[in-house]
Amino acid sequence: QEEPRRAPRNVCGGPGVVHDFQKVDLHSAATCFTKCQLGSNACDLEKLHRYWLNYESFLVENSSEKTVNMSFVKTLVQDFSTDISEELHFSLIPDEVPKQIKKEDKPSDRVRLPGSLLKSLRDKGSVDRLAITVLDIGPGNIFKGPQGSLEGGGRVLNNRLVGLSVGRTQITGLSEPLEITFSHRRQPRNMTLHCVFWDVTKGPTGGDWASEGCLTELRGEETVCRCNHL
Amino acid sequence: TFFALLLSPVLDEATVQALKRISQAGCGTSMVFLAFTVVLYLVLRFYRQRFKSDDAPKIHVSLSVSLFLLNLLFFVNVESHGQASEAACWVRGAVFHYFLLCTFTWMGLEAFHLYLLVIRVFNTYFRHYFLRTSLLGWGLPALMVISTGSANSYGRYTIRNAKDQITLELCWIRNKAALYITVHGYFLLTFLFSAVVLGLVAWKIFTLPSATAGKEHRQHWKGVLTVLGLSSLLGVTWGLACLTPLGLSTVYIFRTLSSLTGVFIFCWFSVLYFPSQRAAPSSSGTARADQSHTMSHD
Repeated sequence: QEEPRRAPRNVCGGPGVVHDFQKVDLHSAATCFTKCQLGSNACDLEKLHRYWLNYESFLVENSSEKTVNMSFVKTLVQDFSTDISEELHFSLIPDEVPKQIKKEDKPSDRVRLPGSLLKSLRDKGSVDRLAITVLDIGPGNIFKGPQGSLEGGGRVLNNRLVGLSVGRTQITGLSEPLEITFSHRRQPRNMTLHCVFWDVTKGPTGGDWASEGCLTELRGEETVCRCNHL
Repeated sequence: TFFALLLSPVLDEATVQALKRISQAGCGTSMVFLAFTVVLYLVLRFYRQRFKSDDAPKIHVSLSVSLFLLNLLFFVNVESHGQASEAACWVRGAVFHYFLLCTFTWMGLEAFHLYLLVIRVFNTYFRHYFLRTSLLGWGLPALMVISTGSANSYGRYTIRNAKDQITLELCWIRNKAALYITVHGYFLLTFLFSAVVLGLVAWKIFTLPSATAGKEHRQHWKGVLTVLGLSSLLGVTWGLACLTPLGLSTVYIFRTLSSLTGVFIFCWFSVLYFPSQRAAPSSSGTARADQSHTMSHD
């Protein structure tokens, strides 16, 4: 029997919220990263932001895949035991799926999850799930903040986002911060870098960049972000 | 949660220092000239009876007083931020905010007064006009500061440079929403109102038939100077802040012109009240306006 054809729809601005995270749907949603340029197509930014935020939840809650390797998104989904007290380290090398590494290995881009974060999840069960995503948001408006330009005329460095989700709980007020290291070219003197997270409570289009709880350590060709929350 | 690095432009150390010095020099000079304005008003009030009943100079002086205190607090705020306790910083931020709002409000009231003089002209008599104006000029900012303070929005505010080092720390509004509503939003409202009034006044000045045949060129320049003088009185130079994202040169122009507002107000006050007492009353567009205002109140 022939599979009924899906009616073509405007993924970037059409009605309804897409909640399918199959490869084909991810591809369609990712086309909006370039389609949604300032002043071009009418895009429902709120819906698109929500799609990618829901994708994070989907990864830790329902995903059967351990890794996702597409040109615009690289994901590692991993179960871990909450009994361990050591910190966890993962590489975030561009064009590679994130993978767990040893403490001594220091790739240019990496994330460190402190032991206390994992320990705090012990009450919820002995095993929990972690998803690490590297998302290339392209040149369009998505995840660029209200009005397509960030406060003070800033922009997202390399259009690169790192998504971190652990378990189903909100993690805030960490005594020991998680640490994300981004490598980059040396920046001109009149530019500076700030570590930020996507705050869904801000902005008219389903979120905006915020820096509360995150400290920035500038080190020339790399920047370390220390945040006390996920 | 998605995390990222934001790349944003910042001013380098040398530029920050240069702008700081321009602000301090401009505000210092403004304070001196604003003090001259107040003294001049008191002297004129003492010697000339007309000053006691004329509302226009009272409004100019109220604006001068609020701008003088704003500049004074700017110096206190910038120079001694480190020594203030949390509570003292809260109070300092609130007082600084209050005089900034007073300055904006009096600029708006200058625009309103100008509207009555030049646009409306007739039926401009209001009972207790200056008392009502003062209630608005000093009272509305107080209400806004009380509501901002009740949301615990005041505290230490830092500005950082490219190396993420603190270049300026002052007691100010920490809450961004409060800052946008009570400073940016409020300024935008008063600025738009002032700009519309100034536009109408400029149109009147340049289109009304001149009684001085053969002196059109001179009248034209007088008109230009009048509009420029009124611009500083109505805070239009502060509106250049909107252009600062265009580049460093606009930042310098904004800093220089806005910090020298007090000097421009003094010049305007002197030009308006010294010669107009001696020369023919119709020597300039505003002198005519001023006279008509006096008559309407009499």
